[in-house]
Amino acid sequence: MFEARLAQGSIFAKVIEGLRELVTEATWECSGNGITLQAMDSSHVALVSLVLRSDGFETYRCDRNMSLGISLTSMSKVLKMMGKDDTLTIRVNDDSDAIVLSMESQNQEEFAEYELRLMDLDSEHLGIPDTDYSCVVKMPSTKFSRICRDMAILGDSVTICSTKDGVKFGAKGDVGQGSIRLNQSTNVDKEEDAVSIELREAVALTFAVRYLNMFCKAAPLSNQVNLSMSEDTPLMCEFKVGDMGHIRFYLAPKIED
Amino acid sequence: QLIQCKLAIYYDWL
Repeated sequence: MFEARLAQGSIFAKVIEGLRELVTEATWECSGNGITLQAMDSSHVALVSLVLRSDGFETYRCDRNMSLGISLTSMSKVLKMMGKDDTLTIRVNDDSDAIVLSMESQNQEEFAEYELRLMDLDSEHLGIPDTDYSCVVKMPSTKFSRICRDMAILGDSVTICSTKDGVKFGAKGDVGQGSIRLNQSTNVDKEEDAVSIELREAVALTFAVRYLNMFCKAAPLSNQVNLSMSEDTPLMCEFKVGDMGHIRFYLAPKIED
Repeated sequence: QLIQCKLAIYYDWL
């Protein structure tokens, strides 16, 4: 049997919203350590890797390792029925072909239970090599979302140039071109508003802005986003999921033909 | 002309 309870069910709903544009169905690997998921988009240029550690759940029980094929589209629809302060329990009974989502209101006056049929999905776990990135930009996730949305108006690609002083996002297309430059914060009251850059080497990389905008669907999970970059290496875009884990998106850069 | 490569090229999955 598998059972995991989250006092703040809305966190799980945000995780699903963060994934479901990039991947519509995926295999959840459940073990004693927690839940992990790894999936590529249909064109194989982007990958998402999710980790939710067992100690982040209010209660967690996993008697044996399980691979659960789940439609994220359907799960998202079911989670829309959850109240914003509801507690969420995810359960898979032994020998069952369904996952049960139970929602309980904070005043414990309302209980809802939904079953979603599990799917038989092909899955293979691909290893992502440990990378010592040349540059890590940390910035407010709302700011990153706004920049990606704005850059998409100008073109299909966004070039991210990072130096020790700042990071510049630029796009050009048929309608014109533009860029936004953020300087490294020197003095901020709140850490979550800061832009900080750890840099060994300056980088300039170009990405399909459409994917960056899909990654930004996970921005409500975290005040800050980490963008880790090296020349000729996929971008790693990371949102923390509270203290319990993270969503990491990987995206191959665009290169000159 | 910019082209989009697959992740497999970078991560030696081929």
